[in-house]
Amino acid sequence: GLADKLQQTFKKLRGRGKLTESDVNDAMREVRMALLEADVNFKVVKDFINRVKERAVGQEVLDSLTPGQHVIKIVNDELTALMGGTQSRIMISSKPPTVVMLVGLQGAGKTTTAGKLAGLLLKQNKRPLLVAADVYRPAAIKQLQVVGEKVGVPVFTIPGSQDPVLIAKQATDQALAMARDVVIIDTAGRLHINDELMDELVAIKIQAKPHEILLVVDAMTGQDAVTVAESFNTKLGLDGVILTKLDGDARGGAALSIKAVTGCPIKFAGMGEKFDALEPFHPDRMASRILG
Amino acid sequence: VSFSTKIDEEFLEELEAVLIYADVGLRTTEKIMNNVRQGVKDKKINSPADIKPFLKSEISSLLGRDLIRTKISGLPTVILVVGVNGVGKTTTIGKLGQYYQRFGYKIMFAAADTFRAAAGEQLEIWAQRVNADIIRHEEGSDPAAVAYDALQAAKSRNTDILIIDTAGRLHTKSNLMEELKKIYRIISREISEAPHETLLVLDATTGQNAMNQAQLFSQAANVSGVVLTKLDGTAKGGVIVAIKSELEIPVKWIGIGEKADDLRPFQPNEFVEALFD
Ligand SMILES: Nc1nc2c(ncn2[C@@H]2O[C@H](COP(=O)(O)OP(=O)(O)OP(=O)(O)O)[C@@H](O)[C@H]2O)c(=O)[nH]1
Ligand SMILES: Nc1nc2c(ncn2[C@@H]2O[C@H](COP(=O)(O)OP(=O)(O)OP(=O)(O)O)[C@@H](O)[C@H]2O)c(=O)[nH]1
Ligand SMILES: [Mg+2]
Ligand SMILES: [Mg+2]
Repeated sequence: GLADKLQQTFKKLRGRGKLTESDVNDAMREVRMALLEADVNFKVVKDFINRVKERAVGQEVLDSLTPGQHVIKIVNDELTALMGGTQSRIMISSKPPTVVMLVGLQGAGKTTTAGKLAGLLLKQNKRPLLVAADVYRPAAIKQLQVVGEKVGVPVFTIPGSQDPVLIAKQATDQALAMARDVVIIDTAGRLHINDELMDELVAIKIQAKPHEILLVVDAMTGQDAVTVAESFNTKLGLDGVILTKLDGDARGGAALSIKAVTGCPIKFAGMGEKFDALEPFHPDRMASRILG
Repeated sequence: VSFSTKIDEEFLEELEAVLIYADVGLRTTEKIMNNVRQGVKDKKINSPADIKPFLKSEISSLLGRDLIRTKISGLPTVILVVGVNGVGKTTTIGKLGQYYQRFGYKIMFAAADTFRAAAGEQLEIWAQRVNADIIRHEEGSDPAAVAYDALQAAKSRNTDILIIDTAGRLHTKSNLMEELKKIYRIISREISEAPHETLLVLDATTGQNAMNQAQLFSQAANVSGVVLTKLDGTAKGGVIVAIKSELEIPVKWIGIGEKADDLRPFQPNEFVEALFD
C-alpha cells in the first residue's frame, strides 16, 4: 500500500535528518495517488496535500521512524484530525420528543439505518417511534414496518396518505401521546438536483422541527459526494452524516471530502445489513482505510 | 475546458480534472492524457476545439466495441440481475419488464431476494405495473429454490423472458458470493445456455470500488453486461471506461430515473458527450 510506496520513495534518504522540499514533493505524489484512488474529491486532495506539505518540509525525522513512516504519520494525523472531533450520538432534547430526520440519495441505506438507530435508542432506554414518510417507493412503508417489527419499535403511518409532510407532522405531534420520546423520520431517497423533492424536505423540516437532520451516504460514493453533501447542507442544514456499507472494501474517501467541504460531523458507520450493525464513527480507522 | 484558446499545461490540467471528477479514475485518466499528449505531438490535435472530438471518438469506440444487445431467443431467455446493495436491481427489473412487454413478450419475474425486508412485495408491485408473472417464496427461503421454481414455471408457461432478481450483496462477503454461484449453477443446469444475460447493476455515484465489484461479480456469475443506474443525478459513472477497457464488460443499459420508462439502451456517444457537460 502507501506505506511500501513511501518506503521506496525515501530509500535514498536513509540517515538524513530533515525532510527537504523535494523529498516531500516526491512523497506527496504518492499520497495524492492514494487519496484519488480512495475517491477523495479532486479539490479536497489538492488542498490537503498543500496543508501536509507545509507541515512536512523541514521537519526533523523522529529517530524511531524512517522518513516514509514519518510522512505517513503526518498524513495520518492530519486526516484523523480533519475527520474527527465528533460525538457519535444523537443529541437528546430536554423537551421531548427528540426528532431525527434521515435524508439522502436513493439506495444509500436510510430505511435500514432508521431501524438501526431505533434499535440503538431502545438499548439506551429511549422509546423511539419510526415514521414511514416515503410514500413513493414501492413497498417502502411495508419495508419500514417489517424493520420496526424486527427491532421491536412501533411504526407510524397514515394509511393511504400521499403527504409526507403531514405524516411527519402528525407523528411528531402525537409522539408524546403515544408515550414515545424519540421520533425517527425515514424519508424517500431523492436527487439533490430535484428542486420539488428538496423543497418537500424543507417543508418536512418546518413542520416536524427536527433536532437532528442526518445525511445518509454510501461509503462507495465517488467524486459526487461533495456536490450531494453541499446541496443537502445548503438547502436544509445538516447536523451530521452517517456513512453506510463500510463492511465492504470501499476506501471511503467520501468521508474526508464531505467533512472537509461541509464541516458536517460523521456520527455513525453502517457496518452491515443487520439492525445491530451501527457503530460510532472512528476517524483514525477511517484515515488508515482511506490511505490503504 | 471549452473556453481555452490554446493547448497549454493549464488546459491539460483542467482536462485531467474533468476526467477525475467524472470518476474515470487515476490510471485510466493517465492513459487518456498520454494519448492526448501524443495526439498533440502527432499534430492530430492542434487546438482545444480538437480535444472533444478526439476523446469522443477514442472513448466511445472503446465502449462500443463488441457491444451486443440481449438476444431474445430460446424459451425462456433468462436474465440474471446482480449487484451490491441499493444500486437499483429491483427497479431495473421492473423497467426491463416495461421495455420488453412493449414488443409483446411474455415476461416473468423471480423474486430470489428472500432476505431483505419487503423485497418480494417491492418486486410484486413492479410485476403488476408491467403485467409480468411473478414467482415468490416466503422470506428466509432458499433463493436458489426460487430460481429453480421460476425456471420450471417459465418453461411450462411458455414465458419468453424470465428476469431473476437477487439480493444486494457486497462482493467481499464470500458466503453471499457462494450463494450467487449456486444460483448461477442451478440456472445453467436447468436450461442450456442460461443465463443468457447476467447484468451487473452499478450505481453511477459509485467511485473506484465499482472496479472491485465488476471483478468479483464477474468471477462468481460470468457478468455479460452492466446496467449503469442513477445517471439522472450529477455523477457521470466514468468508472465504466476502465471496466470496459480492463475487464471487457460492456454497459448495455442506463437508468435515468425511478419510473418504468426510465431505462435506455446504452449509447456510447451520448455517454462520452455527457462526460464533458
Ligand atoms: N452491507 C450493508 N448493506 C447495507 C447497509 N445499510 C443498508 N444496507 C443495504 O442497502 C440496501 C439499501 O438500503 P435501504 O435502507 O433500502 O436504502 P434507502 O436509502 O432507504 O433506499 P431508498 O429509500 O430507495 O432511497 C439494502 O439492501 C440494505 O440492506 C450497511 O451498512 N451495510
Ligand atoms: N434517480 C434514480 N433512482 C433510481 C434509479 N434506479 C433505481 N433508483 C432508486 O434507487 C433506490 C434503490 O432501488 P432498488 O431497485 O430497491 O435497488 P436494489 O439494488 O434492488 O436494492 P437492494 O435489493 O436492497 O440491494 C430506489 O429508491 C429506486 O427508486 C435511477 O436510474 N435513477
Ligand atoms: Mg428507504
Ligand atoms: Mg432489490
